[in-house]
Amino acid sequence: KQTFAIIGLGRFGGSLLKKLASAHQDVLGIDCDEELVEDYMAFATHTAIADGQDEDALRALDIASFDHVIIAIGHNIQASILTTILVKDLGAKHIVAKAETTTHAKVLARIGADMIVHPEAEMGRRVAHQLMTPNILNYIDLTKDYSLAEIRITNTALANKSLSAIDFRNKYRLNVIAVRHSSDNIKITPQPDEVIHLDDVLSVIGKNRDVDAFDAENS
Amino acid sequence: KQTFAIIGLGRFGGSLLKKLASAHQDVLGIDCDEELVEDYMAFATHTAIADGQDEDALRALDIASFDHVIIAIGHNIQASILTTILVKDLGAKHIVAKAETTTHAKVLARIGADMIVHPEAEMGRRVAHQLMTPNILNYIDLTKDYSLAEIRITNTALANKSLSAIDFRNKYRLNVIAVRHSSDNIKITPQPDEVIHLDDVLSVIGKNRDVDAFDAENS
Ligand SMILES: Nc1ncnc2c1ncn2[C@@H]1O[C@H](COP(=O)(O)OP(=O)(O)OP(=O)(O)O)[C@@H](O)[C@H]1O
Ligand SMILES: Nc1ncnc2c1ncn2[C@@H]1O[C@H](COP(=O)(O)OP(=O)(O)OP(=O)(O)O)[C@@H](O)[C@H]1O
Repeated sequence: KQTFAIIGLGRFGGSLLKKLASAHQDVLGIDCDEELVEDYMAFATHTAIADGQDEDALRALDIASFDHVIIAIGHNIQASILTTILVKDLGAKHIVAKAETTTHAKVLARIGADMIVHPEAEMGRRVAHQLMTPNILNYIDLTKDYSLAEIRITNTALANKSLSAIDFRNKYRLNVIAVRHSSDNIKITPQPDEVIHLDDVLSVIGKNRDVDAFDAENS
Repeated sequence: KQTFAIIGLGRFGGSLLKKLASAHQDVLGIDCDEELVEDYMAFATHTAIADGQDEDALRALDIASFDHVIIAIGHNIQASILTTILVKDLGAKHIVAKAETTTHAKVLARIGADMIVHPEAEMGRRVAHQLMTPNILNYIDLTKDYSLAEIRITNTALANKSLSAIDFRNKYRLNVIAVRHSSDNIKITPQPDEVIHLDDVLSVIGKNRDVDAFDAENS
C-alpha cells in the first residue's frame, strides 16, 4: 500500500483520487476550493483546504512523507509551477504534475517533476485513433516498428475461414495471439484450425505497416 | 479520408483537431472564442467562429455533411447538451460528445450522442494504474478475466534465466508473447531458450489474477 497526496481536485485529480481510494490506497486530497474538498471527503482518506503555493500549509500536511505527490492544477499554470517547485524543495519523493502545454511541461520537468501527464492531449490522440481506425480497438506500441493490436473482423471475405486458410503469417505477416468470439469465449494462442467469424476480435502482433495494411483491407 | 467537425477547441478538442489534421483528415474547427479559432487556423482545414447552440450557424456550416461531429465543450454542461441535440436533429451521422460527469453522459446518450468520452476520468484511471503498478507499462483487457500486459522485469531472481528455466507457463500460468530487451531488440514469440535480463519488458497474456500475481512477485 502506498500513500498519495493530490493537490487540485478537478476532473483529473478528482478521478485519480477516487480510483486510488477504491483500490484501498491512502489518499490525501487538497484543494483551495472548500466545496470541492467537502465533496471528496467521502472518498479520500483525508482532505485539506489549502493553497498549493502555501509553504506552511504543505509543511503542516507533511507533504514530503507521501510516496507520490500529484499536482493536478490545470488552467492556472503559474500556480501549477510554483506548487511543483515548493513540493520539490520540501523533499517530496516522487512528483507527478499535469501540464497544460509542452512549454509548461518543459518547466515542470526542469524544476523537479518526475512524471508529467497531458490528460487532454493524450485523450485527443486516443480518440483520433478510434475515429480514424474504428476496427483497431486497442493497441500497444512495442517498439517503433512493432505493435500489438486488437482488430475487429468486418470483412466478409475472412468470415468463416480458419486461421490457416487465411494464412495470417504469410499473407499478412501477422501473428495471431488470441481470437475473441464474444466477451466470454476467447481462444488464447489459437490452433491453425480455429475458425474466424464476423465481429470476432483478433489480437495480433506484427510490424506497424502490416497491422495498418491488414486493417485497411479488413475495414 | 474522413471529414470531421469539432465544436469546442479546448485542450481536448484542440489536440484532437491537431492529431486528425496531422493525419491528413479534413477538419473544421469551431469555437465561440475568436482568439482560439485564430490559433487553430494554422492546423485545421477550415475554422469558424460560432456558438454551437446557434442553429443557423450550424446549418450554414453544413454540419450534417460531416462523417463525424465532435462536441468538445467542457465546463458548460448546458451548452454541451443543447449543442448535441441541435447537431443530432440537423442530421449529423456520427456524434462524439465529451461528458463532464456520469449524469451528463446519460443525458448525452439519450439525446443522440453515438460515442461519449470522459477524457479526464479515463486519464485519472490510467495514471492511478501507472502509479500503483509501475512495472505494468501497458495492458489490454481482453475479457473480464484475461488480459495482455507489458511487464518490466525488476526481480533479480528472474534475471539471466531462460524462459524455460523460469517456466512461465506452469509456474505463473502466463504465455510470453514477446521479450523486448531494448527499444531496438525485440523477440516476438520467443523460443524457450530466450534469456531474460533485468529491465527487459515481457508482453504476457493470461488471467488477470495471474498477471497481478506475477507483477506482485516481480516488483
Ligand atoms: N493554488 C492552488 N492550490 C490548490 N488547488 C488549486 C490551486 N489552483 C487551482 N486549484 C484547484 O485545482 C483544480 C483543477 O484546476 P482547474 O479547474 O483550473 O483545471 P482543469 O485543468 O480544468 O482541471 P480538470 O481538467 O482536471 O478538471 C481546481 O479544483 C482548483 O480549485
Ligand atoms: N456554446 C459554445 N459554442 C462553441 N464553443 C464553445 C461553447 N461553449 C464553450 N465552447 C468552447 O469549448 C471549449 C472547451 O470548453 P471548456 O474550456 O469549458 O472546457 P474544458 O473541459 O476545460 O476543455 P478542455 O479540458 O478540453 O480544455 C472552449 O474553448 C470554449 O470556448
